[in-house]
Amino acid sequence: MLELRLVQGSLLKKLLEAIKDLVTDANFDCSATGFSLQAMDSSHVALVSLLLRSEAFEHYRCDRNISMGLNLSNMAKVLRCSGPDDIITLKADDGGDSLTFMFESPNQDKIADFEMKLMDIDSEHLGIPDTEYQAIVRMPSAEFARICKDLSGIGDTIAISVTKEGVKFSTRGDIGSANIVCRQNTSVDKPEDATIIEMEEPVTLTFALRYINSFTKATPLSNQVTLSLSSDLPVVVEYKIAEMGYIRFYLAPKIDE
Amino acid sequence: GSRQSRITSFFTKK
Repeated sequence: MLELRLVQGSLLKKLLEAIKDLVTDANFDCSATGFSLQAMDSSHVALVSLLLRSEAFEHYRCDRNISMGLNLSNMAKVLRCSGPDDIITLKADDGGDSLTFMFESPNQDKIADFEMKLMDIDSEHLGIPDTEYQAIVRMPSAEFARICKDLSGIGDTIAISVTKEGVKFSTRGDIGSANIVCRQNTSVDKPEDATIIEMEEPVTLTFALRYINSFTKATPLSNQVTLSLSSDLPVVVEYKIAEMGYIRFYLAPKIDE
Repeated sequence: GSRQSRITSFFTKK
């Protein structure tokens, strides 16, 4: 028996909006730790890993570890039927072939339930090694989204370069080139407006911009984004969900030949 | 030129 009650139901809605265009079908795993997902895009260039810890739920009952295969685009459609302040409860029976979504309005005057059929999905879990990154950049997530959107009008790739000067985002295309430099800035009124750069060594990596742009669909989940970079390794683009969990995107770099 | 690497060449199956 699985029963998960999420008072801030909009979190689940935002998570699905963030991943539905990147991944088609995926298994949601439920265990004592929480509600999680790990999946790759169809080209195996990007990987998404998300977790909503059990503490994020008002009520969390998961009698045994369960993996539920779902089509994410359909799940996003179901979640779009919930109101912005609805409480969302997920329910599944042991050995059942469906997942029920229950939406309760905050004043309990409307209750809706949607049942989705589960799918069998072959998926391989990848082990993500612990890495000491050469550079870690924390910045406002809206600023990062804006930069990626602006650069995608010019080119198809993004070079992210961290030096003592700051973090530089560059692209190049038929019409020309663009460079945007953000410097460390901690003298802000609100901590979420800060840009913090921790650098062990300078690092430059190049990525396909359309993936990074797709990751920024997670912007509504967090005011800050963290980029972790090391030479010749996938970048990690992480949005922390308050004390409740995270969504991390890993993107394989473009490699010079 | 540059080539797109795959995530599976960095992270291995559990």
